[in-house]
Amino acid sequence: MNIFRLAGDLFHLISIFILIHKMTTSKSCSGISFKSQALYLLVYVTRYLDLFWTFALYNSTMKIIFIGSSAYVLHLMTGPFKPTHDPNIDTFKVRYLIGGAAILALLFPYKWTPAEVLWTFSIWLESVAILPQLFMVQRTGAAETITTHYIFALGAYRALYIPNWIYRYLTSTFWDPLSIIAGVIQTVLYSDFFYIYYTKVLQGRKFELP
Amino acid sequence: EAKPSRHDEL
Repeated sequence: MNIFRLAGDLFHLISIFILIHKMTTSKSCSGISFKSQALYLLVYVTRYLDLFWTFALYNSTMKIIFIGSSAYVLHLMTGPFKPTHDPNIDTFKVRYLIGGAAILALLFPYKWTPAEVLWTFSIWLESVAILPQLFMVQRTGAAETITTHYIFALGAYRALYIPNWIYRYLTSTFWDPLSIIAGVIQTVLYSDFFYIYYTKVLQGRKFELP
Repeated sequence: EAKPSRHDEL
């Protein structure tokens, strides 16, 4: 563990908290992409299969929180707040994301075992899982401030993993090329969003695309 | 911390 990874994980927790807080206080999931949320649940379920055979207090607790909160968000979106979700603006074709991640996972896993292939699938899928959400924001041309805070916190999580990987490489010469490539792609996808977030939202203006 | 592994990250 190092400070970058801890900070990244905390941002991840904060993002989940912001999302659930937004939905429960406004009793609405407007502006949130159901498709992105469903992809995240798929990411966590396929990556954290090792919950069944390894235990580490910090990691296992976080994994359970991520799976549980993700399932809870989907429950809110399909149950109580379903009327506030507009599928007509959530139209990103996720089959290409799932298909692409599946192909990469089958071609280049570290080992050809079900758990390792699914782990690799989850890494690639996570790197692009935000796209339906960003696409939705782009389509509507604006987003509620709370939604932008959510997307920012989620992006900051993977961005902070980059210094974590540099630190791990320097201190224990450990590196995992797959995670790093996918993590950098993921961060790059957020970069436009980060830029607009910094220049608009943090200066107290509404998030609107130029 | 045990042997570094990619599975020790979230």
